[in-house]
Amino acid sequence: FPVVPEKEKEEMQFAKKYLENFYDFKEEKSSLLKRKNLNPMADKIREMQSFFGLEVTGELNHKTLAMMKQPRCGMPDIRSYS
Amino acid sequence: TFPLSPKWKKEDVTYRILNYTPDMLQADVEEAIAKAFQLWSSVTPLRFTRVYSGQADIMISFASGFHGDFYPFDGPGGTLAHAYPPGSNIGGDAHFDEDENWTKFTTYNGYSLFLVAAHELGHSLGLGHSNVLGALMYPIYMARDTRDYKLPQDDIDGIQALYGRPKEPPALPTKAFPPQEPTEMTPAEATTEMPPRKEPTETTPSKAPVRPQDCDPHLSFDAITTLRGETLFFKGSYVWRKSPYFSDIEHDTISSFWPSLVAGFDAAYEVDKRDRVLFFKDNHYWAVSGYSIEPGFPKPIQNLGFPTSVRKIDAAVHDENTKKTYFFVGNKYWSFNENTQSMERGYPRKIASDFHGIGHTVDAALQKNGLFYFFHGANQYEVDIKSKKLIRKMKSNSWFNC
Repeated sequence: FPVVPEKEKEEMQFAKKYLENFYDFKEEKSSLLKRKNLNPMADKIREMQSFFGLEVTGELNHKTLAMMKQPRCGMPDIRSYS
Repeated sequence: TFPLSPKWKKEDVTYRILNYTPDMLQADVEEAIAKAFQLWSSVTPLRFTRVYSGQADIMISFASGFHGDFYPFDGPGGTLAHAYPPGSNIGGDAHFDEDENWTKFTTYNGYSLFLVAAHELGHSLGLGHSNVLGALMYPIYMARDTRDYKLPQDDIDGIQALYGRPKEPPALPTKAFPPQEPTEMTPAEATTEMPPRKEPTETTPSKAPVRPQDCDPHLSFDAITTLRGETLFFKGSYVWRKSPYFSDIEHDTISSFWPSLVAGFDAAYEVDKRDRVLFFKDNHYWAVSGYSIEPGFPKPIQNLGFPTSVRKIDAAVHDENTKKTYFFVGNKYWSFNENTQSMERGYPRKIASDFHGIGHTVDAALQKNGLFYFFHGANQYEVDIKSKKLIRKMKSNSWFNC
């Protein structure tokens, strides 16, 4: 469906939180990665898409977001709690 | 498994139920947890013993929000529970989010405590998540029939990689001495569990009905709604999607947008300002925002103010200008105030007395470009919203550029 603009920002926040909780995503503050134009969030989205057998695009498309919104266990998918 | 594959270095593991959810009878909570342990003891040498006081290896509790570890729960939906790998103190413990609706049976408006406990206890024994769809250790909750639930092979392989196979015939979880002290909590109000309702599955008659042709002159609809500028027409499990961005009509199914929703809506309408669409079937309704179903649904239509005598509605349409939603039932209609979230006084009223020229029931209703469209069978009636006067009559599928 068309995405309502403020919705997009909300969904990006939601996805960031999801990847932090379950895929050990840490938003890099350092500008180094930014200069290298590495997108750690896209990497983590790819990791999550690969885990769930989704098409690995690194983009937050609606199927990926819908999977993130499914009720689930609070344990990470790739790392135990510290 | 978890990194370094932590596991219990013994075969006798204890567990303690620290508190209960008010959603279920205590006995049902205890049975669900005992059954969950039995799943794992039946395929390993492990034996589980319940204790009623002091420290157990696996401490089981219900909590909501922040609850003493660094992983607060998140309200209804989302995270349902979590558990820690084998170890001392919090190691092995399992926490269940009290903000969920816990059920003894698998229903569509609650989570089976047995299924979630079986998954979490997998973590308490040292298993991580599986990406095998259908495995118990798959991270996403999959509602399924739990009456004679069998542990999937992927989970058996995982747990036996840690603990090996059972030695003697599968051991039932042994009960410890009867509690010396009253159980930890005063018995919560016993909630009588609804008997398991049939899962709302899509009606799958022996031969799936074929989608009618777009320009079939007899085409009628179950429900119609706008959604973020587009218009969706529903019939059975089919959706016709008309978008201002594309010229042709897209053909979809309800399950392609909302996999867990039943087919055969009775009514649907959008509250544009809230980016919210409500779907109605029988005496329940769901709210969605785009593809996401809002947590806590379905709800009974009586929540909107309908009397119990109303078992389903025929059609619904929202008027963005007045913030009123009209619900059509038989030859009457109600007016619902979206601001106050309550039915207006003086309703229901006869449709024919207010909407001149609409002398029959309404199958579906749509609000577009400041006009109402009432659908009845293969015809639709364009009505001016303000004067409620009939403007013209057309075929129901006139929107499909026939």
